[in-house]
Amino acid sequence: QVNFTGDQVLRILAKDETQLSLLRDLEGLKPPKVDFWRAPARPSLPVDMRVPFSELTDVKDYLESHDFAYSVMIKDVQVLLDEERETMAKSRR
Amino acid sequence: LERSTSDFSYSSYHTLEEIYSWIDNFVTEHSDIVSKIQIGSSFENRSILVLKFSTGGSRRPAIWIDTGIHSREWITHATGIWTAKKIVSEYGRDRVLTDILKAMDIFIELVTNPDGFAFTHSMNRLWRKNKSIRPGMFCIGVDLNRNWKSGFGGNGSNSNPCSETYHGPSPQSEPEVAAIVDFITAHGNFKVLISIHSYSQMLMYPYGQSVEPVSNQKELFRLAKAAVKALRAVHGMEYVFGSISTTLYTASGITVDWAYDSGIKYAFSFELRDTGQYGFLLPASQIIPTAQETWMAIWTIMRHALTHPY
Repeated sequence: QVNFTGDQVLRILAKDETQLSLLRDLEGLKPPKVDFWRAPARPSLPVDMRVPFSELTDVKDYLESHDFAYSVMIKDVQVLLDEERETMAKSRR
Repeated sequence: LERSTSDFSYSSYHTLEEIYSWIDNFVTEHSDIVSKIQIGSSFENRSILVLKFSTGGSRRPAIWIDTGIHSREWITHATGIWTAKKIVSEYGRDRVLTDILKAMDIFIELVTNPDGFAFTHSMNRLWRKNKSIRPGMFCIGVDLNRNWKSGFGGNGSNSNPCSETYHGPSPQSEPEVAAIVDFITAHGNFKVLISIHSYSQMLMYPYGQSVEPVSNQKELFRLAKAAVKALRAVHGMEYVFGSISTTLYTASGITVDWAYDSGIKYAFSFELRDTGQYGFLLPASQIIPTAQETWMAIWTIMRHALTHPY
């Protein structure tokens, strides 16, 4: 099982197309640093991006250096996954 | 394994084995109206199953609903299962649904990407693609919603096998897509296709591959508007609607564009709720309310197709 402890999902509001393409640049990195849950589409739509714990500092620095507005939608992905798994086990019992 | 559908918890997430076991129980318990069809096998050789709801006749005008083409979108499979149960429980009680099933057949493919779905339970909960591997492909999996012939390889899909929107080596290269294409093409009388994804509360229609409006754009706009109104009336969930390319983004090689170009005038794609907090990890406590509201939108689309034969 892949473990997502410490991974966060950031919700980002891109101001314009320039900012959107800066986000798209993140997708092309090898190996990929982020996993888009809601891909960059248009300025009116939020972008949701899962960031591995190991990349969090770099990615947040990148966002802040380019003046992105963002919030933390999920503070720790693994916590939600553990809850999901426990709920499934309880239901099965 | 679940013993019968009455023991099955519709407000929980389930494994592939539990869903396939539920399908067998469901078909046994409702054999007068439901049957199970295997339309193919996945890349890792799992059965690809479709539920057929029919009250008789042959090659009747038909409605296609698929869930789970992106395996991490667990709310879609759960919504599909609840919807199947709703159909059998409302048949004979809901006049519109009864009229629909007197004139049309409904086909539901609950697990459109069985390999990916099994992988989300065993190894990687956030896996999206299928599990195909080919010589020279240094990453696993193709995005099944970029592998369709219509607009294949265009903008909004990726030729990099490591991308989450990798379109695959050629149109319908993936057995999970080819199985649906072969089945719908051979049947030849589908009038509605609904492909259910999550998340972001949207109801969309073709095209994704371009901003060019489809010929019955006005009709689809009105129908989508009515459907999201019916959906909102259940739990107040607000959906946006419109064509994929103008509402969300450009996406090529997608299911609903292929359906539309194959003559299915009522082709829709849902992005179910996440309430802005959970993304793909929607808690199981929201399965029932999500399924209830989605049902009213599906019901609205099916009723329109019944009263607007073509």
